[in-house]
Amino acid sequence: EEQETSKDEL
Amino acid sequence: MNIFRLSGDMTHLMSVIVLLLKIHTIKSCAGISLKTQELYALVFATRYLDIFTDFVSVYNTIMKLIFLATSFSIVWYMRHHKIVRRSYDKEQDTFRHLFLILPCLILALVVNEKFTFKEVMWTFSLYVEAVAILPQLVLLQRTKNIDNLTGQYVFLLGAYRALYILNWIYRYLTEKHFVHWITWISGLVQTLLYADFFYYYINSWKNNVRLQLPA
Repeated sequence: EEQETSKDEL
Repeated sequence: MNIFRLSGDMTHLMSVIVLLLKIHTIKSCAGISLKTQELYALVFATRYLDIFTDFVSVYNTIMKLIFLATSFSIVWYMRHHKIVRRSYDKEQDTFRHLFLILPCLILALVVNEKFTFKEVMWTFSLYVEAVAILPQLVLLQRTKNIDNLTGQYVFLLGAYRALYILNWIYRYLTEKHFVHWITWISGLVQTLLYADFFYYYINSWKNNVRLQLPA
C-alpha cells in the first residue's frame, strides 16, 4: 500500500 | 480532525484576521514585514496546487481558499493600497527573500517523498513556511514600539505552529502509518524560531509592559 503525505492538513 | 488541529487552524485564521483588522481599520501595516507576507503567499500558492484536483473535505477547500485569498490580498494592500503602503517600514524590512527561497528549493529537490512536480512544490512550501517568519522577527527586533496588534499577530502564528505539533503527536498515537518526517522536522524548526519571541511576549504580558525585543 502506498504511503501518501499528509495532504489533509493545511 | 482532533482538537489540536482545529485549534491550530483557528489560531492561524485569527492571526490573519488580526492582520487584516490592522490593515482595514487603522489603515496601517507598520511593523509588518512585506517579505514575510510575500513568502506566505508563495507558501500557499505552491502548497495548494492540488486544491481543484484532490478533494479532501469542504472545510479543507474553504480554508485553503481563505489562506490563498488573504495572503495575496495582504501583499496587495502593503504594496499598492495608497494609504496602507505609506506605513510600510521599507528601510527596516531588508531581509532578502532569495537567501531563504533558493536553499529551500534546492533542499526540496533533494529531500522529498516523491520526485514529482507537485510533491517537490509541496515540500518546498513546507521548507519556506518554516523560515518565512524570519524577516518579520528581524523587523520586530528593529521596531522600538511594537503595537499590540503586531505582537498578537506573531503570537497567534506561533501558537498555531505549537498546536500543530500537538496535533501530530496525537495523530501519531491514534492513527496507523502516520509518520511524516519532512513535515514534522520543518514544523519543529518553524516552531523553535518563535521560542525567543514567546519568551519576551509572555514576559511583557505578565509584567504589563510594552513588548520590546532586545537588539
